[in-house]
Amino acid sequence: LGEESEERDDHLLPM
Amino acid sequence: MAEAEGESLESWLNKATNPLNRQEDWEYIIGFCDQINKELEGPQIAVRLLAHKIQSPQEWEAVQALTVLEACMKNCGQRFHNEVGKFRFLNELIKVVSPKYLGDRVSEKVKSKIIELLYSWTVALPDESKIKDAYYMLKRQGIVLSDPVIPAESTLIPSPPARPKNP
Repeated sequence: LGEESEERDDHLLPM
Repeated sequence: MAEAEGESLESWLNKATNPLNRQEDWEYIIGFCDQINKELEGPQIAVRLLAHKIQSPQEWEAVQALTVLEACMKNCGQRFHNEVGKFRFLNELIKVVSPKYLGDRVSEKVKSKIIELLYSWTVALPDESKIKDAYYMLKRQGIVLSDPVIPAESTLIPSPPARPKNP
């Protein structure tokens, strides 16, 4: 579950 | 090496990236890699420390940190690749090359090394899709104009994978 939420929070920097 | 017993990831990296080093010191670089492999959360901690050093205003410190990063990619295996392959870390590299963040204050040497590393990983680690996303975003932004030429000895793959032969 922890890994899933980490995946959701991992975004490419807005440019 | 008895003195190495109490070394932490941070102390290894400080030595490996010390701006007073006359040249890259491979004893410390490998010491850092070995320490990552020993610690349960080694890769997670290491990428955080590396990102900070790579963003150093001192060019030599940043260049050495990139050499350490490259060495870790070769020596610390899948666990380390997974951490580098997250936007959380890739964004820290993007900040260094992008003029919207630190790019205007960073030397060409540091920026081109980052772009070379990113490109070499897109080739060597095709399963790390976020590395590709980050690299192609830099291309779309015009920050990367053409793919760098990667020297053969710099490629990440330690040995070619065995290819199944047709009977």
